Amino acid sequence: KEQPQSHDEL
Amino acid sequence: MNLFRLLGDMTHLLSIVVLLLKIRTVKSCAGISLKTQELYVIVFLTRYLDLFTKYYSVYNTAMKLVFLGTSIGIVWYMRYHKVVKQTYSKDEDTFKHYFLILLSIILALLIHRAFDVIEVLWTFSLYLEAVAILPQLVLLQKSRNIDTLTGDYVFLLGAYRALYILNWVYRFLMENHKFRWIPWISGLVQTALYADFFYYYIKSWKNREKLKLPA
Repeated sequence: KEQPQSHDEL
Repeated sequence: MNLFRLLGDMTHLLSIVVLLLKIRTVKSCAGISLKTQELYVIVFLTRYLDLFTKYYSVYNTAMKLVFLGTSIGIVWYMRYHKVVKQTYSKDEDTFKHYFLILLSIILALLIHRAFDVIEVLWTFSLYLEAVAILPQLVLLQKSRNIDTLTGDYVFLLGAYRALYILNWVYRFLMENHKFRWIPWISGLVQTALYADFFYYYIKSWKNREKLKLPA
């Protein structure tokens, strides 16, 4: 669930 | 999105604009490492696979497409454009970049958060991006004449990484961002590689001299 925190970066 | 992240992305974008300006208007890629540029294509291809699996925002999707498109375009110009390819400093672009790919593959297989295709490739892209500038830095060191656009390009690339560190500090303190060792340590290594370049870039800028790196 918390994964996007760095995957949303470029 | 915080200010540091936005400034980081904009600096990254600007670095590409500067490089394209050199390639398209000056019609030259002298002093630019094709090896570094090819590594960036691999970085973006492996990192942005989630374009097909996950949606974040219009901004996120658009930026990913821009980075993919421009990096492929730059490599195309350097390899195939009949004028630009002749300006390529091939003899000085000697770094063994396959070694960096191999190293990143091994590291990503050993150290990752989850063992699935997207996660391992994403981790690989972080490791590879961290070291992708090395062929470029080696080429700069060999170049007798570093033109302004090339110097600015590398400076902007380094500034983008430094701003991303500030972005992580901000997210950690203000947005309850958890510890993320893999991107943070890769990012710190990546930024540290620019330290020497920053020093000489700022020095030449302060003294209004031409940029020159000691061999």
